[in-house]
Amino acid sequence: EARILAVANQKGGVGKTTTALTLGAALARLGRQVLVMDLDPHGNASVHLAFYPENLDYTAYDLFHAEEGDSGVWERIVKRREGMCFDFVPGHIRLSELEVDLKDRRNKGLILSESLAQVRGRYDYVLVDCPPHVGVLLVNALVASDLVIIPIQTDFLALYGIRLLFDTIRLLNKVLPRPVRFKALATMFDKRASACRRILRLMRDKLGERVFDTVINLDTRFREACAQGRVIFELDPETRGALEYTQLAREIEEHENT
Amino acid sequence: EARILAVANQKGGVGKTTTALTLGAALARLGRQVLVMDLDPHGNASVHLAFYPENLDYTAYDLFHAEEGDSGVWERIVKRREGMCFDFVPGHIRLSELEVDLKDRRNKGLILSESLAQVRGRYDYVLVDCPPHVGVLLVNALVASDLVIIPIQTDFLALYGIRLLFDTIRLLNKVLPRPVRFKALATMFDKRASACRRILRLMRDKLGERVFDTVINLDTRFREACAQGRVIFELDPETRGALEYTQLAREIEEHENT
Ligand SMILES: Nc1ncnc2c1ncn2[C@@H]1O[C@H](COP(=O)(O)OP(=O)(O)OP(=O)(O)O)[C@@H](O)[C@H]1O
Ligand SMILES: Nc1ncnc2c1ncn2[C@@H]1O[C@H](COP(=O)(O)OP(=O)(O)OP(=O)(O)O)[C@@H](O)[C@H]1O
Ligand SMILES: [Mg+2]
Ligand SMILES: [Mg+2]
Repeated sequence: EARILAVANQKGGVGKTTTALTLGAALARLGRQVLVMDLDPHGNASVHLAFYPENLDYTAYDLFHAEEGDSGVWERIVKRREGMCFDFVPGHIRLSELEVDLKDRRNKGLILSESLAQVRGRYDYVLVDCPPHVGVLLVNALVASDLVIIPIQTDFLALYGIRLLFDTIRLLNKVLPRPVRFKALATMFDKRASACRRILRLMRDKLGERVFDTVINLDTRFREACAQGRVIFELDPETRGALEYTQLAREIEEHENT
Repeated sequence: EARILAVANQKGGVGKTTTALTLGAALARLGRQVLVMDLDPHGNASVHLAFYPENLDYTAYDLFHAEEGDSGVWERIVKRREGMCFDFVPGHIRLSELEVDLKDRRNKGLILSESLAQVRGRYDYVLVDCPPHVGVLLVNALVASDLVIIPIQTDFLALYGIRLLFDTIRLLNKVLPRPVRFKALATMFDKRASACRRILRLMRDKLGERVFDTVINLDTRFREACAQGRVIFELDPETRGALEYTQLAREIEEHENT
């Protein structure tokens, strides 16, 4: 049964989408069955893979308005494409309406979790790309997750800003049957910046086991890949960024087996 | 009377806060009277300057709940500090409540604009740091602005994502007495990435005059400055990043006089 990995951080531009897509590809390249879901109304992961939400009839949005027990919704929203190493559920701007739409709905935080039960048997991993926003979409991802990967941009503000996410997790832990598990991932790490190195040390001191050993360094190739609608493996599997995400995939696999 | 510069982009992590603080400092160093306002509930600009919103009694939040004609509110919220080259209004997490609080209030988009009238006479420039979010806070900043500076991270997704901001501007232009003026600023530019160079060319083709000549390159020193709670001028006024923001300040000054 699939392990659900939410990729979350309410700060923008820290590498959530890049991590969801690249780690998803890395796990697939290790032979795993992977599904990646775009839960961001801005649909960056979708656009990255050349799925243009405004042209799609069925997206992640439909999950939240599906009739109970409608198993057909997954058939409609999962995209498979020649050459793509993972299955993909695109996002849509209408996801932003859910904050209001679901306002009075009971158990609105459990919708994704319950819906995922229908497809968990088919995959080894489901990665969920989250919006940079604390709200009903993020809560759904956190509740559904077995692990929350928190990309952090090792600068002072990033560390300060992460409290918001921890407050949300702490709140959820009061009501969930099992606590939300998380692990921080240093991204866009700039070895030359002593601030980066200091803050990474601080993170490891404070969070210990809850920081991945793998660090994703700044790598120009990520932007290049993004501009070409590819993940970095398709651009150059030997570039440092690709190797680091593969190392992260192995780290996640090992943890699975301990 | 002050020229109001909103710094806006609904994408996260593109350099809005860095631009608001650094450009504010650059204009001040050219001898201008400058006020910088933090309109982001996450309060990054405030924390950057070591103003911790949770410890403050008066912040930008108070502007939106002030009694009409309460000129005392500005006295309470403007911070001046030894060594700071501009005046500063801190943000607060409670700003995020305004979306709901102001839901039924008439002319909720005009609050900042009307309030700023009380202090515009004291400054040459007011810079407003906006949250990465389309909502009532952003609309207030756009409506109040004489110019919207849009930091763009010259990658494919950034260009695609900017349509959301343009949609908002187009909508506002239908109801505002004068249209919202904007100018894009390429930030975190990576000369080595051909994707960056291509997208900058694309931007200049499509937007022409509406792109600043100045380009802000990737510079490790920005993160360093951020970690030390300083703007880059205090760290090293000769570093490329500092020189580029000074160049941007001059570009804005020139345009003022044409
Ligand atoms: N390790 C890296 N080195 C250099 N650039 C990177 C790296 N990781 C991501 N990027 C680039 O940084 C930008 C932001 O990354 P990304 O979109 O993954 O962040 P995000 O957290 O998903 O943003 P948002 O909050 O807007 O969803 C993109 O242009 C991406 O290509
Ligand atoms: N030109 C630059 N070169 C390198 N790093 C930069 C540059 N400009 C900003 N940064 C760094 O990038 C990170 C994000 O910048 P910043 O906080 O200004 O973006 P933002 O758009 O305000 O983000 P948010 O949407 O979360 O408010 C910060 O760590 C900042 O120090
Ligand atoms: Mg993203
Ligand atoms: Mg900011």
